[in-house]
Amino acid sequence: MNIFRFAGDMFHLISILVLLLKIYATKSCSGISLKTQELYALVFVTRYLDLFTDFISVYNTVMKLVFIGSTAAIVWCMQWHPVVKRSYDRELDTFRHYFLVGACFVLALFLHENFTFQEIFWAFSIYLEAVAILPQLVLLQRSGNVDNLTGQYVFFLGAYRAFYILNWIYRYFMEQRFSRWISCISGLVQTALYADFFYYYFLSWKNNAKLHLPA
Amino acid sequence: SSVVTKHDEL
Repeated sequence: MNIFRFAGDMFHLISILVLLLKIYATKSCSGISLKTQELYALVFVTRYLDLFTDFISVYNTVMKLVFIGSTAAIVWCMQWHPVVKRSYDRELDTFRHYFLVGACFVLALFLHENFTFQEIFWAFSIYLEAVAILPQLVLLQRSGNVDNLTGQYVFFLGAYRAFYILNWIYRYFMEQRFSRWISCISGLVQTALYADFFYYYFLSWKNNAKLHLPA
Repeated sequence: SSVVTKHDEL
């Protein structure tokens, strides 16, 4: 565990807490893509299959449970909570995310570390996480202005994977055996997808203006 | 034996 990875995990945790705060405090999920949340729930479930078989550390196990639990709670809230579900932008959140699931699964069948059930689902979850933000970014562009908490949610989510890239660079130089190419390349693609969001987020912060993404 | 890469990252 190095500082970059720990910071990345904390940014990831903060992003989920910001989202939970927004939904709980405003009792609204406008501007949030349910499809992205569903993809993240699938990412965590398929990545943490080893939750009960391999024990790495208390931190590792607790964080896995928190990620699975919080994302499941967000998906539940957006679909079933009587008040929150009314504010879901159903007609804007129309990204066909099943294609992402299918494409990532086919890719995982070809590109994986070992051809085992667990490894294929692990590679699948890595590829899916890279593209899981797409429905959310598309929704933000369609809904035009972005409210602060949603903007911070996407910002912290991007920062988390960016710090993981620093973590992989650090591990590449510090450990003789580096076999995280799947995570590394997928993580680069994932962070690149946030690049334009970061650009507009920075502009809005610099001009102290409302975050507005060009349609 | 092929060292099974433990995924110690989240």
